[in-house]
Amino acid sequence: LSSQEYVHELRSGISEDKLLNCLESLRVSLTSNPVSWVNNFGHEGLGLLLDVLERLLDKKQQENIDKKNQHKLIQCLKAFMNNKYGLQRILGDERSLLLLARAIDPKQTNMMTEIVKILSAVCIIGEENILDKILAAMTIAAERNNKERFAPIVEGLENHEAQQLQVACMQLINALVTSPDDLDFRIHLRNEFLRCGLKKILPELKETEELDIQLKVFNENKEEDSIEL
Amino acid sequence: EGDETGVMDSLMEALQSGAAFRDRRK
Repeated sequence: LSSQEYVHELRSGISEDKLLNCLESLRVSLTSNPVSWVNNFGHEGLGLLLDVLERLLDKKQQENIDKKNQHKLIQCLKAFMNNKYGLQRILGDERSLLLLARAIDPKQTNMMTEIVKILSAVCIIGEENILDKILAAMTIAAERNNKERFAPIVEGLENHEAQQLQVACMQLINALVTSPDDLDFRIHLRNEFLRCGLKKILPELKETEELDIQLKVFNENKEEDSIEL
Repeated sequence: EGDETGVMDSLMEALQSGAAFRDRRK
């Protein structure tokens, strides 16, 4: 399919299995085609992808197919932003971060792993006030479910049956907590995570070998900050 | 240079290895 044919399909309001097939084909095209193709698709395609994701997230009763489509959409967004052009377009659309944060669901471990990795990557590219945008998106998303903004991340970190999710969540914690230049803000974010449940589970996390690198980063930065303090 | 793909992949590798966090503010 050409990029315009995908745009037409997405605009036609297809859903369920037809949408899933279209999105899987789009994911492959976004991954394998040159950036110019992604560029062409992106003009209208990004907005349409976000529209579909928003529609799925707004559905009161989410069927299994809806969750599959959400996951496929996240994979399309990741493929789309895997180049400088797509990344700039995603960061340029304020809905992107909010919809990514809203799609975080500790019960859907594979999708949450991918979302959290995307947010961590976006957080460390050094784009101006990106940290504030991510925190704002997480706050708004959490408030919709009457939760603290970091609660889903700590919940993901506790899931011993999903080690990839645990690693991704610890990466996001490190990405967020090391972002501020201001020492007080770094300490504030770290303490917020600790209060939100991280303090209680840190001792048991040491048992998980896959987390060694991220826990080392977390402790080193905590140490550096207390010395600076 | 704008046509370079793999931007997210390399960011994610830097996160995975911990390299992303070394001297983040220097």
